[in-house]
Amino acid sequence: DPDVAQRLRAAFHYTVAGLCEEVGQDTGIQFSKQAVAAITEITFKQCGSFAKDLEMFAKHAKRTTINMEDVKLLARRSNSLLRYITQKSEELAL
Amino acid sequence: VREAAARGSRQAQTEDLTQVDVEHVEKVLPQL
Amino acid sequence: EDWGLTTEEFERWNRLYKIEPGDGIKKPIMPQSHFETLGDEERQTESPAEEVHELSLTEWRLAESPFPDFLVDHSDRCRHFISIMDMIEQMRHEEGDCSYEQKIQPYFHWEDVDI
Repeated sequence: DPDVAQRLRAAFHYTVAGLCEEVGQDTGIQFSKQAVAAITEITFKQCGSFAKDLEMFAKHAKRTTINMEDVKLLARRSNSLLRYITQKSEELAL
Repeated sequence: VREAAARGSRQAQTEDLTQVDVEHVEKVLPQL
Repeated sequence: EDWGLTTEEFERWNRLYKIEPGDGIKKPIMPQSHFETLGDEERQTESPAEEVHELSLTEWRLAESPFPDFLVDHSDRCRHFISIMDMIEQMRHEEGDCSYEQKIQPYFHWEDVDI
């Protein structure tokens, strides 16, 4: 349903604007509306890409449920990101 | 999102600007 | 049968392709990327004595449409990048109001957002 996708995008956009504002408060820097829009679109599409990857990882492991190990696989290309995700995973497990 | 915003901020700061414009996002986009 | 080069192959590589210091050829490297928001221990430092040519990811960008391909078409990641560059190009000259925001605004519902 394209309307659902657009609603999701709008909610995403709102959240991104809030996060940019937070970063801006830390740095004393503002974000133009166009910059917020660009970051929204970058990350929204990237989430779509993540979703496809996660589905493939789970399927490859013959599972129908995506789990934390699949998420860690997403982060495999960066040691620092993988470490961060793993730490979060352990916190959640606790 | 935070990483993109932080890198955009860094780029704007490098140019002595107080606002992140779409050009700054463009510049950090390839590495991001 | 073996992954390593044969003697003849090695000799050919050594003669034609190997880049030696003093050849006047700079070793091409990718620009280093690091995280702003995470503690990043992945910074690698090239030896200052080594001649390197840092490739530019931005100097040659004309990315509104994909370049011709041959046997392998452009990946989703590539198409994503192109679409974002295209979007940025369209927004570049906007001042104040953002067309993206105006287009998406009618779809916003407070109940979709976790306050």
